[in-house]
Amino acid sequence: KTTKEAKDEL
Amino acid sequence: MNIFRLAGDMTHLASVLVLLLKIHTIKSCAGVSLKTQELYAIVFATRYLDIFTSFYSIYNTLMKLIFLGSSFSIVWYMRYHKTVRRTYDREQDTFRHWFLVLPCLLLALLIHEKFTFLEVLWTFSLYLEAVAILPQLVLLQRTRNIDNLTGQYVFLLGGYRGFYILNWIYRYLTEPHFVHWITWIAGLVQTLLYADFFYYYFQSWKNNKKLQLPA
Repeated sequence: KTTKEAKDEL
Repeated sequence: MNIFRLAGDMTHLASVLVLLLKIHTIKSCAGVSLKTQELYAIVFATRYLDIFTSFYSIYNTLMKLIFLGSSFSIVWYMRYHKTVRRTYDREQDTFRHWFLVLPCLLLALLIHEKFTFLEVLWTFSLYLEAVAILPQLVLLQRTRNIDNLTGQYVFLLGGYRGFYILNWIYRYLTEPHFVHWITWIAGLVQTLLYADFFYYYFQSWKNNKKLQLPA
């Protein structure tokens, strides 16, 4: 989940 | 999304627009490092591989397309546009940027959050972006008179990741388990590389003098 989160950034 | 990240993205977008403005209107890329532009094209190509597989928001996808499109078109302009390519100082822009790509790839193979193709390339893009400005900073040292647009471009490009650092602090404080050391350290190194540029940029702004980096 957290790693996925980081991908919402450019 | 938080105000820091939005400020970061807008600053990043502004840097790209300033550069495109310079190249497209005055048809000149004097003082701009093609090596840095090529590295940034690789950064975006390897970071946004998930653009077709995962969707976050219109904003996210739109910005990815803008950064991909602008970085590749700037490289195209500087390499192939008949007028622009003549203003590129090839003999000054001599940083061996391929020597940056390999160590970043090796480091990404060693240090990453997950050992998957997308994750390793994404991590590679973080490491590469941290050092991508080096050819440009070296070129600025060599170019005696730095024109305003180029100075503003580098200033904005350096500032955007600084806003991202504030964004990471904010997200760490407000979102449980939001911990991404790799991203944070790469972002910090990237911003620190601009430290002396920022110093001389503010000096020139304060004394209202031309921006000149010491040789």
